[in-house]
Amino acid sequence: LFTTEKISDHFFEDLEDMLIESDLGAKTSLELVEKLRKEIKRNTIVNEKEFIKTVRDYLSEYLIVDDFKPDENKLNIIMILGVNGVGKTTTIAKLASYYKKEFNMTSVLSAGDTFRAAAIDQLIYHGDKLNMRVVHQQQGSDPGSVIFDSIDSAFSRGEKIIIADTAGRMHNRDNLVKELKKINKIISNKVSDGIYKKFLVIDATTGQNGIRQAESFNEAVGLDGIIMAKYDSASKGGIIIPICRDLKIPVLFLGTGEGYDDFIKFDRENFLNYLLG
Amino acid sequence: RISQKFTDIFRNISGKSTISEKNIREAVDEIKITLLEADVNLRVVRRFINRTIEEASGEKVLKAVDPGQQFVKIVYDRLVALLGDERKDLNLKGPDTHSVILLMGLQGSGKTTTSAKLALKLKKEGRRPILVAADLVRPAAVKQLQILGEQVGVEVYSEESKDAVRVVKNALAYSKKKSFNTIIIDTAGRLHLDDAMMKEIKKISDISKPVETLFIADAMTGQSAVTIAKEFHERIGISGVILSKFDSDARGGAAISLKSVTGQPLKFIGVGEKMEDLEPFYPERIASRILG
Ligand SMILES: Nc1nc2c(ncn2[C@@H]2O[C@H](COP(=O)(O)OP(=O)(O)OP(=O)(O)O)[C@@H](O)[C@H]2O)c(=O)[nH]1
Ligand SMILES: Nc1nc2c(ncn2[C@@H]2O[C@H](COP(=O)(O)OP(=O)(O)OP(=O)(O)O)[C@@H](O)[C@H]2O)c(=O)[nH]1
Ligand SMILES: [Mg+2]
Ligand SMILES: [Mg+2]
Repeated sequence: LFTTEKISDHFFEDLEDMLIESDLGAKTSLELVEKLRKEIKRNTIVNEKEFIKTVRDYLSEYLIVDDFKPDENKLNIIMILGVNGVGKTTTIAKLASYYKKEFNMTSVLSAGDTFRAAAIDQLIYHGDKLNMRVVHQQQGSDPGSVIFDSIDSAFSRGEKIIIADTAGRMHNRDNLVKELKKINKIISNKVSDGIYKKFLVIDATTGQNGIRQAESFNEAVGLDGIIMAKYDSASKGGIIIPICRDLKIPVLFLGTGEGYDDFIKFDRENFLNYLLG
Repeated sequence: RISQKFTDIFRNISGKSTISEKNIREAVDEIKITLLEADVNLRVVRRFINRTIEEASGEKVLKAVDPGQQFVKIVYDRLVALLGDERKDLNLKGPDTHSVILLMGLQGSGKTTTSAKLALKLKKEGRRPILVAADLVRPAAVKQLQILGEQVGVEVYSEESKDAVRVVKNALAYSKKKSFNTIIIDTAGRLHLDDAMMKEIKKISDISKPVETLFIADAMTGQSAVTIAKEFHERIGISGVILSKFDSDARGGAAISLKSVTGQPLKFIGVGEKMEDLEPFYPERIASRILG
């Protein structure tokens, strides 16, 4: 049984430190600790076990977790976007592999990164390995046109899932965001009675800029979900918490390595266990 | 913005009254939050704060007409001092001998792009660089470097092989034969947690004896920058850091964390995807960005 005296400031400081070091951000961490201090004052927490549980509950509440199973009776198009180098192309391969394993559904991969050196080659490599078709044009071609073609060809062949790669882009580069909006418009217009999802990929080692990324891209094209890659790194990926809480965008998957099987559905409990050590 | 916050904190202090401990504490809390929100590592922030308090409690601020501004100046100057380093140029040997530059870092941090940028820069400065494609793990990595090499007009040494150490060995022999004086080695992205990959890069470093072992870090890296850099520095040895993707709107606090944990200079920043987008590192620029 403990009282407010027993829970020393030290205890709150340690918790605050842990949250900050997990990339929740100073603001979110301080707010959470403040909430806890109030709970302690109201004597609604009576022992250490309850304290930990309350922390978990708050964090759990901040997280929004979701799932996406493609509709077998419609054309599903998933656009993958995000800043440079976060893991988009690799995540596309993992997602395609996942849908094959879980639902026995094959995907068409659309090589929408027509800009970066060997981006198309990289996706073609994955397509080969996964035995899935890659729709591509040559380097430098218009990404909108590649995706347009991908939708046409998938539709005519009765294929059910298209996963579209896009070039990495900084959310503060207006011309690149404009291009993304254009691609988004093309897809929205073309897939009016299909299912269209936009998933942002973020890097688990990202700091507070992750919120800026999610915010900007959400504002630009609207996001249906987040995939956090490189969760196998030393980072606890805490940035996902303020993203979910402040922007109300669900997190779907975690990338846990460079192989196709290094891909898991986001699990709230496991994530919090690891976060809280 | 932080200068406005400090002005507010010290607003009611005129030239003759003294600044209270409370004012200093408030100002220090503001710095702490600013630095944390800029992704400077918590422990690094603490050390920085402790030393800053001493200076802030001193004569200069206490007697200043505008203590808020004085406070900002102290913080800014200390950040610049922390980030600054005279050794920020590449430390290469003379042009008639071989200098190896080894690039390493986490997955996706910008190594391949940066190696080509460096090759272009060195070529423009009159050196004879060659790029070595030692990432044999990532799909199309060799092709990526070959394309970039072609773009900057620098030869790329590559082999059909899965053995990066062997490729580097052969590349060194080839470079000697063909009198390239600067050998830039691009390597696979790796986690410090991956023992096999850390052993690989250690081997590459041992056989190539680089004059520069550059750690390429993403400007948006958060708190774990310290853990990562520390491991790479202790196991392999970092001689310099390049912060990539600085054209994002990331505040770049990782720069402070990296400098403070490795003690090594920040040499360049990547400011875009084009081959010309490599700039020298200016501590003043980074400091004002971190302070927002
Ligand atoms: N350890 C680890 N590495 C990953 C993960 N996901 C991707 N990577 C690696 O991160 C690097 C970048 O991955 P890409 O898929 O090329 O990233 P991208 O977002 O498509 O990059 P750009 O197209 O250049 O913007 C590659 O080396 C991948 O193998 C992950 O979950 N864990
Ligand atoms: N905007 C911007 N993009 C950059 C910068 N440096 C690299 N990039 C991009 O970041 C992505 C990853 O760059 P790479 O050079 O492939 O990174 P890497 O470290 O070699 O990746 P791995 O080999 O998979 O570990 C690519 O899309 C690059 O074009 C930079 O300074 N600014
Ligand atoms: Mg990609
Ligand atoms: Mg690379």
